[in-house]
Amino acid sequence: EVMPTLDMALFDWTDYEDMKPVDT
Amino acid sequence: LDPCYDDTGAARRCIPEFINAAFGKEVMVSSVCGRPPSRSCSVVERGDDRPSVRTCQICDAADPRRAHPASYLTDLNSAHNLTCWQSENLNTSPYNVTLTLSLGKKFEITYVSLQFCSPRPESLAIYKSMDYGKTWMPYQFYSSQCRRMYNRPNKATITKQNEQEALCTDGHTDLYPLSGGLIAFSTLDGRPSGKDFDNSPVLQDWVTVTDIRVVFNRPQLPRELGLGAGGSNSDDPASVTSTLATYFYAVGDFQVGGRCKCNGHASRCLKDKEGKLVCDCKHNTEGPECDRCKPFHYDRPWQRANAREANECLPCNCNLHARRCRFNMELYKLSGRKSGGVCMNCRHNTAGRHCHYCKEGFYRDMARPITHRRACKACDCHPVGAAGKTCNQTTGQCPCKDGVTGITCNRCAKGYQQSRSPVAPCIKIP
Repeated sequence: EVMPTLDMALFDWTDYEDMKPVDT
Repeated sequence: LDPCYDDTGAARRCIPEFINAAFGKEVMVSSVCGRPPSRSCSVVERGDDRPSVRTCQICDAADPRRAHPASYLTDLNSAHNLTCWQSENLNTSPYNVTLTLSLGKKFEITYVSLQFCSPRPESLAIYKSMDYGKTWMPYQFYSSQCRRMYNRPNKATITKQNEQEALCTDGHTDLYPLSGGLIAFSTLDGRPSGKDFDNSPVLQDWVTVTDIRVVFNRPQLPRELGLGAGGSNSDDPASVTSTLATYFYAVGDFQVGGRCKCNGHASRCLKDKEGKLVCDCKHNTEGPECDRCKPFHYDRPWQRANAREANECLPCNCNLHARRCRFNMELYKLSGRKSGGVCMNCRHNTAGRHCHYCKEGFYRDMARPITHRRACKACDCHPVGAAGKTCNQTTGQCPCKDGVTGITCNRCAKGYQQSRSPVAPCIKIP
């Protein structure tokens, strides 16, 4: 079973702005 | 057919031909007769027990038939048409006259010879320069009074400890012949390491010259002439000048025999764009004397070629990913004196002294040879799923956070699902 790739839009970046990729 | 390579293309020692390096070159002289025109007289032997006779000539620099310019020192030496350079008359002490020959390049010389048209000087010195005339060092002295003239013993013994020492000898200083006498200095004669020249850096240095200077310090003095009525016990040649002969130095041929110095890495010397003589270097060497390795050929240190080994410079092994390298002696020694090249500025995302592995953040694409420009691929680790940006350089596997899988860590593992937290992107399904 192939799992779906991680969906960047689902992450909550509120507390992790410094980790957020530029193109997200 | 290149003498620097054998039939199989392997490098071998090569050397330029042996020549008279002085031939056709300009000699700077401190004195030349004929300005203004002057009269000089000499004593000529006639042989057959007949008495010597005195002959006089006019030297006139403005008249080619009566001129004795410096160019006659190094022109074609023909017995049928002997041309001689001649100094001014030596009327008063000091009687020093200097000849300076610039070869314009380093040569390894075997001899220096002078064929005289006058009696040979009683004292003369030969000096050499290895730096185009900036500094000079004694090469050889000739004098019937070595200690008095040059403060050196007559015919000192040369051992391996003093092979770079100039000797003084009273040979070649006889008055006779009055004309045509020779002074020939052999640079290696009597020097113990001469038989093993290849392995003697001292003698290789000893025979290396860029310039030769000959200084005539004193002519044959009257008491030594012993010419009867004209002779005198005076030390002053002027005392007999008026009665018998004038004193001057005259040389018909000045030779410097040797080879253009190329350290065994060229078979000829050529003139460059500026007209300077340079070696036509082979074996991946360069420089006026092939005295260094060409760029990117620093895998072992430069060495002179010898009969057994060409010692050619070898290229660094950078797998086509670098254009520059440097030599590291420690690595060379550690390799058993085989390889010391270190590549610089490896490109195409490679690293290492031979650009032989992928730099951090890249991994090796095993489907391509290391020499391929795309042999290293970016890790492309997922910005959230991976715990770092550096992947395994062989497999490309990125370090994944807990519950994350995939080469780039871009998926949740089986039994995990995506969360909303970038810190823990995959959580166990309850």
